[in-house]
Amino acid sequence: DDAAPEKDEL
Amino acid sequence: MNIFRLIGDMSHLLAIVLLLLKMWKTRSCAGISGKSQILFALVFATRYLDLFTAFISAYNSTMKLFFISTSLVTVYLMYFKFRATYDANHDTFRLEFLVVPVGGLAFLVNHNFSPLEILWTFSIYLESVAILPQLFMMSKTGEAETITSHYLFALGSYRALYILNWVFRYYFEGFFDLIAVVAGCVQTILYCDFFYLYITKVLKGKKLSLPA
Repeated sequence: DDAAPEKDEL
Repeated sequence: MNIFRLIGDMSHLLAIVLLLLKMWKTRSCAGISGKSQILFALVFATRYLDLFTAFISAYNSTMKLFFISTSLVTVYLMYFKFRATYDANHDTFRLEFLVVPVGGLAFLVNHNFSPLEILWTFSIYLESVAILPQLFMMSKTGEAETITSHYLFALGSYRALYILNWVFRYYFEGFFDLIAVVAGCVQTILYCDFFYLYITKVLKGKKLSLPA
C-alpha cells in the first residue's frame, strides 16, 4: 500500500 | 492552488448555480436527470467525509459545504418541490449499472485499503460516470433547454480544467494522482460529443438538438 497522494482538492 | 483549479472550481460552482437558477426561475426540472443529481449528491457525500477531520483551508471547507448542501437541495427540488415536472419517463438509466461496478472497482483499485480511501476512490470513479443518466436522457428527448446546455458546459469544463491543473501540479509540484487523472479524463471524454454540439450549435444561437 503506497501512501495515498494528499487530498487537498475538491 | 493554481489558476486552472480555481477556474475549474468556479466553473463547477457556476454549473450548480445555473441548475438551481433554471429550476427556481422556471419552477421546473424538465429535461434534468434526477438520477444524475442523486449520483452527484452521493459523490460529494462520499468524498467530503473528511470535512470535519482534515482542515485544508477556509476555501476548501467552504466549497465542500456548498457542494454538499446544494446537491442535497437540488435532489430535494427535483423529487419533492418540483416533482410534478420531473420527467421520469425519460430518466430511465439504471443507477445500479453504475454504482455496483464503480463500487467494485473502488475496492479493487485504490491507493490504500482503508474505509475513507475506498470511499474517496468510489467518489472519484462515480463522478466520472455520474453524468451518463443526464446524457442518456438528452439522447432520448433529443434536445435540451439552452440554460441546461450552459449548465452542462460549465459542469464538463470544470473537470477538463482540473486536467490542466494536474499537468501544472505534476510539473511544478511533482504532484500526481493516477486515479484522479484517469477518472478525470474519462469524465471529460464523456462530454466531448456534447461539447461539439454546444460549440457548433448553442454558441451560434441555435437550440441544442441531439441526433435522437
